[in-house]
Amino acid sequence: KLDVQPKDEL
Amino acid sequence: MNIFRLLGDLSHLLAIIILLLKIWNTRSCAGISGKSQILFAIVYTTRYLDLITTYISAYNTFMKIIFIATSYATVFLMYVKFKATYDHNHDTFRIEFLILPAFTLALLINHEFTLVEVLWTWSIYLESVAILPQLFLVSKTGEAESITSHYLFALGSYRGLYLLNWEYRYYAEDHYDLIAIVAGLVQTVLYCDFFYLYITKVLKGKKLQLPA
Repeated sequence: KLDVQPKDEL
Repeated sequence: MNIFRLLGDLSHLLAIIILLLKIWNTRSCAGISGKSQILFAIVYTTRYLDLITTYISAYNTFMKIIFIATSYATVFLMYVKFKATYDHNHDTFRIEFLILPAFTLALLINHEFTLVEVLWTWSIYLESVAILPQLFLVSKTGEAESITSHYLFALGSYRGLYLLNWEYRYYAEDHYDLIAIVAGLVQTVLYCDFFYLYITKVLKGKKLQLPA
């Protein structure tokens, strides 16, 4: 799974 | 949130605190690259634009605000408040040679061709090389104060710990982001030479001094 948005990392 | 990710974030936070305290307590930014700090300010500004559009968690919002605010605070201390102590003669790395290629690469290789996504990708690429002016400054002067070495070690460890976090997430959550992983690898590799010197010299109480 590749999530473009939202980013949960910093 | 896994332990590697948390340790990575804390290491990142520690690096920033060490740097700000060093500058504030000694009233001097000698040995610190303002160019690298400008790059970090660009990195956090472009990466955390989603602060205004997306809510993830209180932790996420808090850390993003801290990273953005402290990066500007550092630039302010170096270029305004303690400008007289800034080592500009040695801080001569041309940052446009990092900013422009990173931006071009972000235009070419990204997950989605939208403004926010391209800016996020740019920030990831730029962060991976943002420490180069600092390492260049250290190599030019041939040495670094211990406190600067601790700062660099904490800052370098942060992405290294993120690599472990990504490996964990790949297996545990079936989640991965190739752009972040490859850039994170590059970023960590750039620190390897420094890590070696830090472990063999600074931790044994010696000053970080490069061989002539």
